[in-house]
Amino acid sequence: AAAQSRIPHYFEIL
Amino acid sequence: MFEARLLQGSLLKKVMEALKELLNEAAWDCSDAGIQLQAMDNSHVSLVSLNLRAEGFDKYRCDRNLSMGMNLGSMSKILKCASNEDIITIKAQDNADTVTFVFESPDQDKVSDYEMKLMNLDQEHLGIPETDYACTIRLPSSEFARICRDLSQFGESMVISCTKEGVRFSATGDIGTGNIKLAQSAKVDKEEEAVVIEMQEPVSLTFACRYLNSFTKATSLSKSVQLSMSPEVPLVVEYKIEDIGHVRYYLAPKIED
Repeated sequence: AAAQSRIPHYFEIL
Repeated sequence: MFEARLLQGSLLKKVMEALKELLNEAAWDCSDAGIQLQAMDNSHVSLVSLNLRAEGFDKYRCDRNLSMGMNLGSMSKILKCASNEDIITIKAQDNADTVTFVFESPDQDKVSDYEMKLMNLDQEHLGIPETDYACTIRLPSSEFARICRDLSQFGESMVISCTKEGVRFSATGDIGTGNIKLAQSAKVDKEEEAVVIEMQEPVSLTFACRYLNSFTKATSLSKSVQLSMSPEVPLVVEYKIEDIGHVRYYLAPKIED
């Protein structure tokens, strides 16, 4: 099954 | 002093509908340029980015930058008190702990004001880089809403595949499989009814239907919606808001273990 990834994985926290 | 007056108050009511299912609270960041909001849903799977430009307001004044933390459930209750025809003004003093919403009927014979407590929100801001996406798909927003609703019946996830020929939305579950293929429009009378695909390379990604359905709460803001995809990055679902701005949703893909 596919796992749900999370937004902070892709965008840098400022 | 902050003051923003919107002749078409119904737009703010629609914006609230577009936000409140995903977000319980959010900071409204006000500057000279306008109002911006960026927030992730509780599970950090999606991110909402709202931009309302100062020029889109009938009157706009922002003496110093301020960030107003609002409970969106409370704000939604207040905006329900405004009629669709009302002019809406948002006002706050510098460093205030409240914000005031003023609703004027079009002929000015009824004026209501509601004061709401602000919240201290310590929210993280994410830097979203300008990206050239491998595929962008523009389609009628009502069509996209219909596709998300229909395919949600089949499974929790939806595969969106874009090729030169068109875009395919698929979902599989216990009852079977649903596939919806949209071809690029050959000829359309109205721009907003068109399906337009721009593709540098084919992309196929899997997304949770639940979030896509939440995004479609923005359908009333715009006749068309734009989907942008690149391999292994979040999908962007953008609804333009007339002459004033946009709401963009970013959705992290599901990835094979």
